[in-house]
Amino acid sequence: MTHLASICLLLLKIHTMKSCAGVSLKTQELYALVFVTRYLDLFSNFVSMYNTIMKIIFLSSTFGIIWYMRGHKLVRQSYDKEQDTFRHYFLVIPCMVLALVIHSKFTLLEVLWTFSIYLEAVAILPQLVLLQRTRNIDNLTGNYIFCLGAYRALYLLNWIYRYFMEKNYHAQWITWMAGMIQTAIYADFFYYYFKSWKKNERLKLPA
Amino acid sequence: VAKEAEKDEL
Repeated sequence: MTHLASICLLLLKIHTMKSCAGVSLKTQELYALVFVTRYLDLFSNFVSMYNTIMKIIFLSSTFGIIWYMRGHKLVRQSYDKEQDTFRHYFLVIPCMVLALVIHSKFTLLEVLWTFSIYLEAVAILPQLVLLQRTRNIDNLTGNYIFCLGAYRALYLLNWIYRYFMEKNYHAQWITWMAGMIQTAIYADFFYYYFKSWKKNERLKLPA
Repeated sequence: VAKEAEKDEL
């Protein structure tokens, strides 16, 4: 739900302000890759209606955001292309290699799924780099990134709960480790987010 | 061998 909230915040910003200033297209494209490689089981592994609908929402909203940033006349002009310089392959290639080395089963779907877990953990990096270069971070963008970080942190709590409370729950070290790293990457952002919130000041990251 | 976790998360 927090993940869904983050997407709503981002779409709200882009749609109402007709601006994507401070939003990293690189992170959005990495997330698109994460969802495509993870949800290849969309039609073969039915978990629940909720699960299926959420998968479709995550996939379509990410592509919608990318379309907005690349294709929409006004939104496109507000994109900080010169600042959003992170290279995709810096993250994609190491994650692919890691997925080929560390996975639970050597099948195409499983390796791609593992790759998506690793890539998700680091997909925020281009966004954090851009954020550091952005002088005026608007509230919606700040809250968007906060929710994006918070959902993985909440997963950590959920994993602990499931581990102790569910009979048929199996340890999933790859997901747990990646989730911990993903949350740790946000630690610095969370610190400044709460600091600015407490002081009632505009969010600003130190250079 | 550790049992594989069911893929029920998003």
